[in-house]
Amino acid sequence: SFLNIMVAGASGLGKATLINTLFNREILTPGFNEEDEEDAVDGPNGLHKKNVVKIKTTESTLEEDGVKLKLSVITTPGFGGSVNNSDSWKPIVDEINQRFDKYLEAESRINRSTIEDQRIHAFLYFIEPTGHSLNALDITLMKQIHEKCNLIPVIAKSDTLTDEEIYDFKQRILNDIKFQNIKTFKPLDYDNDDDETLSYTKQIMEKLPFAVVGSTSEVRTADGRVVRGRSYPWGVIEVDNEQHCDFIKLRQLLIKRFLEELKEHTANVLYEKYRAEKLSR
Amino acid sequence: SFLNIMVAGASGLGKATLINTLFNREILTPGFNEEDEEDAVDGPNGLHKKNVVKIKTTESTLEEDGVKLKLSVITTPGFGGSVNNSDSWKPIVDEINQRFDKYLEAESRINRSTIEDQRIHAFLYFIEPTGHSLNALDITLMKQIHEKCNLIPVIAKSDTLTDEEIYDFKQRILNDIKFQNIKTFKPLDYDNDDDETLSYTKQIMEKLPFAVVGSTSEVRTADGRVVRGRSYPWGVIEVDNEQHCDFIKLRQLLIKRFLEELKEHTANVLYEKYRAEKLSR
Ligand SMILES: Nc1nc2c(ncn2[C@@H]2O[C@H](COP(=O)(O)OP(=O)(O)O)[C@@H](O)[C@H]2O)c(=O)[nH]1
Ligand SMILES: Nc1nc2c(ncn2[C@@H]2O[C@H](COP(=O)(O)OP(=O)(O)O)[C@@H](O)[C@H]2O)c(=O)[nH]1
Repeated sequence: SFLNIMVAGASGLGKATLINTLFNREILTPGFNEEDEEDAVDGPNGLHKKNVVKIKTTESTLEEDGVKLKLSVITTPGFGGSVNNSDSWKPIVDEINQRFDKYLEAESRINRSTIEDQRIHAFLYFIEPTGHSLNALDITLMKQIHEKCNLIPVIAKSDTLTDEEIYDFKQRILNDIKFQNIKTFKPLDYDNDDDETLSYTKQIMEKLPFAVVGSTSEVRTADGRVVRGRSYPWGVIEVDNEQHCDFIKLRQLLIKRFLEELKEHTANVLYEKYRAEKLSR
Repeated sequence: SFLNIMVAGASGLGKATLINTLFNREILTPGFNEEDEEDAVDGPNGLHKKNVVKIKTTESTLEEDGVKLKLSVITTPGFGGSVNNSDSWKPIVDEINQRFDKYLEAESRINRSTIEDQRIHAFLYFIEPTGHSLNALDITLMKQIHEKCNLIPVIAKSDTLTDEEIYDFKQRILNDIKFQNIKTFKPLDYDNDDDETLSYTKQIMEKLPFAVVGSTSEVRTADGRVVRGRSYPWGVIEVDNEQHCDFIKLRQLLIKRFLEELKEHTANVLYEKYRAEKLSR
């Protein structure tokens, strides 16, 4: 099996940590990546980065329950990190398009037996936990990519927000998404799905945008259990505890439940739309 | 007594909440201020705000232990909220300069008996708790204002960070500040200060940048105490608990200990520097 996930959002929102938490492996390097910051140039006004958004691809082969997963994680260091972010969405859109183009070119060859699917199957967009609503850059980016890949918005570092604040924040985000006509990933409901399947799908999708917390560190809770989480002087937040955050639901969506559907929707709908538009120009 | 505090940083960093917590009064309105967002204009690329940074002044008269404090809080809604923030520091610098100009003009009149001091005595800059380091906009803004007002950087919503992360983050911020030659407020040590005073000053200032948490809500702790704080499913963070955050230290600096020194340094050093430069042009 294989999966290509793109991950974007401002620096320091726990994106690397969350990917590592999802797959329980050190796939990306969290924390301050010096090389991603090296385009900062000191000017007379202070710091002016060259407004560079890089695209980085990290490939890993994972095995779980005897099943191999060839995972490709595409990250976007530099996004949102400049004083002027007007063009920061462009390298991201270019990357998505280039992967479509590669597939288009491969599928039009005579020998097509071994096409490698490098298209983006899922786009995780990380929203800063301000508690207010989407900001201008969030909306700009999401509108640029929502018709090219399966968009899954997440609320980053949601341990910053109380349960009440998460509820209100999600309402405002969903209102913004509706107002801006932004399409987020929606699994198909099949007529022959049983009630249990429909209910399971509903329970996952009603959490969107997913309020996530990530951690690969093991910590001890007050009642002595060892869990993946973050330890504060006032308590321990548990990543795998559904009372604490939506991590489990996001993992069910991405890996357990809708992995094939993410790829099918990319291949049958999003790619076909891109191909039709490109060939009819 | 009187005090003029300017507060700046990206939207949703808990600035309004922190001011209300410092003075235990609903001085500013926290949360999503619709009127601050009304300059968002929907363009072909998605949302393009008119890049407007507004300057808002809120005045209140507070009384504590029979002492009256005439407080003026100057906020900067819109700062950092656009896709292109290249000029977002300008309205802030203009405001500081205008207040210097007003004083200069008042002090050169014949009748100077009732000059109202509207100069900025303290500038609280809120840093996003990414855990990484200062970003380009932080550095740009701080370099523009650090020689015009007493700069006090704070780490916003520090309950996002574990104790270890706060320690590392503070080191990186202080390194950035040193590298960029940014001056932060530093109280004078007087030769005749006793050891206790010097030690008290040191204990406060070594916390800079202050890792703050704000809340005016009262919540109940696990052991039954009622405190100002934030209640999460995994625990209660207490604003006035020095094991949880640096709030007490910041309040000691601003209100209890260095209020007069902040004003004196503004009047005797920062204003005089501005006046000398202006008159010699
Ligand atoms: N509060 C909180 N901090 C987190 C979470 N996930 C990661 N962090 C911390 O945030 C910092 C940045 O994480 P990183 O994964 O490098 O963020 P990235 O720049 O978006 O890839 C690190 O100090 C992490 O330990 C989370 O869910 N909650
Ligand atoms: N985690 C956390 N949230 C906070 C803190 N202070 C305020 N908030 C929440 O952050 C949101 C924005 O606060 P607000 O004061 O309006 O931020 P402002 O836009 O910077 O003035 C509100 O939901 C607050 O309850 C804090 O210290 N920690």
